[in-house]
Amino acid sequence: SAHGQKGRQSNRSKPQRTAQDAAKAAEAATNNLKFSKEGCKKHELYVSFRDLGWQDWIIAPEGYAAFYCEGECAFPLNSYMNATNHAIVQTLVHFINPGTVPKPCCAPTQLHGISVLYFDDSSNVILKKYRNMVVRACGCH
Amino acid sequence: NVSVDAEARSSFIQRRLRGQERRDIQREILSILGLPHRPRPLARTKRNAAPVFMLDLYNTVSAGAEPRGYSDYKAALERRAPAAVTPQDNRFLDDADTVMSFVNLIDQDQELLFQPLLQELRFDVSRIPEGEVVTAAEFRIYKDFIQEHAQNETFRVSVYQVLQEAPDSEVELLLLDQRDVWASEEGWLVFDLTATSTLWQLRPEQNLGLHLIVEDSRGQRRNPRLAGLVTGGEPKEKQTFLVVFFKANGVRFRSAR
Repeated sequence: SAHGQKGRQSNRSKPQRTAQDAAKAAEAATNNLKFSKEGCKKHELYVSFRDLGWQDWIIAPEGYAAFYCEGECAFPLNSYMNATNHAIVQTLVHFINPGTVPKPCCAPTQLHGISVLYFDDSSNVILKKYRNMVVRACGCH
Repeated sequence: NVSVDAEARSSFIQRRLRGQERRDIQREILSILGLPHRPRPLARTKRNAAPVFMLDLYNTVSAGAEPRGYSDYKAALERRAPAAVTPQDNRFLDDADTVMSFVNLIDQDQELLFQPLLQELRFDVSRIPEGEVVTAAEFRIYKDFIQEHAQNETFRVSVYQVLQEAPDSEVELLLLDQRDVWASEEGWLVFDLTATSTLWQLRPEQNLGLHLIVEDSRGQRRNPRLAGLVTGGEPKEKQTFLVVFFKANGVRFRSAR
C-alpha cells in the first residue's frame, strides 16, 4: 500500500508469477509431506534438581517438566499446532527463495511459570516465582 | 508408532554430558534462577518453622498440582504448628513475585539470661534482592499454652523498633504493633512490619533491631517466656522468624554472563 497505483500496475506480473511458483512448490511439498520430518510438537524434557545434586538447598520442587519445541514447520501448516497467519507467508517466501529465507520456526507459543523454594547462603528461605519456564504449547512462527 | 516416536525422542536426551558440559548446564540453570553460585552448604534444618511455613506458601502457589516436596517435608508439614498461613498471607502471595523468610540473628537464650524482661530481635533484611519493593512484612512468634496461669489472664505483647541505641542514654523505641492475648491462647502471633522492613531495606544503617515486651493486665513487665512466647531455639518448628513479600520494581533483566 505504500506504493502508488501506477507502480502496482506495472509490477503486477511479477507477484502473479511468484505466487504460482509458490503454489507449485507448496503442492510438491504437500505431496512429499508423508516423507517429511515430524511436525512442530511439544517434547518432554524434565529438569531434575535432584539429579543436579541440589536437593540440599532447593527445598521444592524436586524438578520440573520444562518441555521443548521441535519439528518441522512445512505445508500444510494447518496440520500443525498453533501456526501463526504470518507463518504461512513466511513459508511461501521460503519456497520462493529457499536459499536465503528460512522456514517458520517451531517455538513456544504459550509459556507458564513455576515457583522454586530454596535456601540462600544465610539459611534464609526464598520462594520465588519464575515466569515463562514451562512450555504449554508450541507453534510455527 | 509409539515405540519409534519414543526412540526418536530419547535419542535427544540419552547422550551423557561430559564434566565441563555438566558444569556449564548447571551454571546456566543457576543463572535462570538468578543466582551467581550455589548457596554455600550449611547445616540447614528444614524442620524449622520458617522453611515449613514457606513450604506451605509454596504449596499454596502450586495449588492444584500435587506438592513436589520430599516426603520428609510433607511429614514436617503434618507436624507443623496449626494455622501458620493465614488468608491474609494468601492475598500477599498473589501480589508478590518473591517471598523471603529471615532468621533472628540474636541468640535468644543468652539474651533472656541477661535481660529477662526484654526480648531483642534482629533480622538482616539487607539481603533483599535489588529492584524489589516490599509489599508486606510479618514478624511471627509462637505462643504456647501455659498451665501456670489462670486461663482468663491476659498479656499485652508489644513490638518496638529500636530507633537509637547509645551506651550512655536510654534506648529510643517506636511502637510498631501490639496484641492482647489470653494465657490459654496457643498459636502464631503475627505483627505487621511492612513500614519498618521498607525503611531497613532503604537504610540498612537504621536497622538496630526490635524489642519485644510483654506486660500483664496490671501493666507489669513479664518474662516473654513465662507468658508462653517461644523465644529460644527449641522447638525448631516454633522458632521466631520474619517473612517479607516483594514485588519486582519494573522489568527484570538477567545479568549478562
